Amino acid sequence: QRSPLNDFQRLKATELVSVSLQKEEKSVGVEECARQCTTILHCRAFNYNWQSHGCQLLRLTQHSPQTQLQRNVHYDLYQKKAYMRNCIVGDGSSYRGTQSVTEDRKTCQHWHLKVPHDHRHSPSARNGLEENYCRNPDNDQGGPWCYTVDPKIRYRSCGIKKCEDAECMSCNGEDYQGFVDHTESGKECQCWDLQFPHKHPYQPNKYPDKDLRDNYCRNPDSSERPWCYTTDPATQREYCHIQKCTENGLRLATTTGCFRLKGEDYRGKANTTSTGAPCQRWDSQTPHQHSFLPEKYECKDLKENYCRNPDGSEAPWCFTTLRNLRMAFCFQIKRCADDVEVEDCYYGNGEEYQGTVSKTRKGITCQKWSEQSPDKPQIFPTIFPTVRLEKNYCRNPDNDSHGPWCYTMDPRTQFDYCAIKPCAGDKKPSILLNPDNIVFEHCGRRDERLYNRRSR
Amino acid sequence: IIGGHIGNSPWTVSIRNRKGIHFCGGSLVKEQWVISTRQCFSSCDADLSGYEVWLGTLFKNPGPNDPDKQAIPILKIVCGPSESLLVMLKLERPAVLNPRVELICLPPEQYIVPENTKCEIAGWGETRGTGNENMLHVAELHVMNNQECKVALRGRMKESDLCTQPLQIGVGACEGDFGGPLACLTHDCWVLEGVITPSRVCARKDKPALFTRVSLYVDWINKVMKLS
Repeated sequence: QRSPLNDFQRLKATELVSVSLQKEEKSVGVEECARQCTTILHCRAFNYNWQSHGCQLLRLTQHSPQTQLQRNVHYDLYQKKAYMRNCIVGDGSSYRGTQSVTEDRKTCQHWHLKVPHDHRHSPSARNGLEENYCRNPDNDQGGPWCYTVDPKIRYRSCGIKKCEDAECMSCNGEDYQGFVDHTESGKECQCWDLQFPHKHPYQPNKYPDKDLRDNYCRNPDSSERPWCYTTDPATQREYCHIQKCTENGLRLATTTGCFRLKGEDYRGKANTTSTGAPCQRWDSQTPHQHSFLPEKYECKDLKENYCRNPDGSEAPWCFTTLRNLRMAFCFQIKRCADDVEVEDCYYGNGEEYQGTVSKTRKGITCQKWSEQSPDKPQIFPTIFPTVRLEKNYCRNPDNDSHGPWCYTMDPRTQFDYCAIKPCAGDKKPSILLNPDNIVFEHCGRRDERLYNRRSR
Repeated sequence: IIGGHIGNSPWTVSIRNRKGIHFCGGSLVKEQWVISTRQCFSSCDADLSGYEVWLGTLFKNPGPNDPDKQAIPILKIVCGPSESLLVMLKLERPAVLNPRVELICLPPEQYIVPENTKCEIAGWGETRGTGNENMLHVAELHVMNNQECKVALRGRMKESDLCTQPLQIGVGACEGDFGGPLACLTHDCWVLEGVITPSRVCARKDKPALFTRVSLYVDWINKVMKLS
């Protein structure tokens, strides 16, 4: 069940190019391409063209001289992990990285040189003795080493850390981005972008912020520790052994009365759900059993029965004391205002506003009315000659009832309202109308018999 | 929905997180646009990759081969005017309309729904023992005059709120229904007059229920659909 892709690190939408490379692609599946590269000693990487299923085996990696990573949406670059990791697995005899100094900062001697230190290790493709990189050709328990260029010091360990020690995890390791790819019982991890041997919901494109790369241990679901699906069909998932940082890492600035974003930093005392259901204490297992034990989630402040968000849900939540309602959100907690401070005011709808505020309520800079990017305006100066659509100032050319607005410089936000508020004392007249003739087209109709037929 | 019945609301959509779990409701106003509430989302430029809108099914957890279910990824979120607490969700592709997936009408700008107008709320939220937790439920409510509502709620309402009449038995929205529609019948068409907003007690007896009055934001809704 093990995929040959497990031996590679994938760089998406990237192609490795080099002047010395001829573009020869064989049409095979990506797994077959990986298999071929694994069995060929000189192969260190491959470009895979997803459009043509073209496989280009490479003797080079991105660390080789005269190579270059080039963005190409049709390609993924797969490079052997041994060449990419800056940490070691086991005794590090498979290490093929590019560190060339010892742990006490002595420069390494080139392996093909016999001076200043004579030795019997001849470079070959199999032992990977190239340049003056740290290697472990004799399976030394101390890991990769090298002869030094200092005549008085023959050799030294390079002090390259084991992957499980190279990067520690804080809290529950949700932000762990290290290179451990085996579970604590030694099982190899399944690649996150594969659905075998275990089918799972954690597809990397659905979780862009979780760094679900290759088959490295991660914690996308706020478990106790980083984990992975295993390549053993009999074991779905297991925790990985990763060193804990001595410090608890950078703690979030906490909020008490309101919450920001998903409310992972909320530390207030709300203890009912939006609709008033009382919360269950986190240290209790009744009426609902759960795994969010306060002692296992030190950074999450699971105190009393307060609403918290220990798992990256949509908002603070809690288990409830109602037997038939396991958990519910505490949406009644107000969101902290994320609007910027206003700098000016307007009367009416602001259609006469001639001020110079040029940022939105979220603080995004306005786009010039005369510019065509990042948004192509449908409202521009020549259409509204009577409105002074100057520079990037907030205006209200279409008499928007919610006030002056502008196109923004953020491509994700076409337009937004500005950091201006109605002037004090400018009470808008009641605007609720009651039109006599209303006509609706192509909406709001349903087949009333549909559900009844089904129920029968 | 508390005190409702299993029913058909082809414009009510289920909003799902990356694990496919329902967490809020919404209303389909155009093939590629859904309206919901701000409280359901982390920010106005949240990365919603992996989040989906499910339409066309009556079931909260439909089987994998449910032929009626459409699952459409959410492309982007746009927040409404600050006091509105509304959001619009643009879908990655248009929903396919059929008898199980329909558009709800938008009210005319600034329109006041007449008192006593028949309305419905719909959702896959909690029933608290009053129904089948796996089915879409619908409950009937009637519009209440704003002045009377203000008195009943001792002033705790805004002009941008819409009230429905209190009932002596508990009927109303509950956990998981937030963001869903208050659809009212006008000239034989169902119109999105309100959006179910959080921070309300589930189906409180003898108290009016509050919704965001959509007619005040129709100009914004049309502008977003036109410009985005």
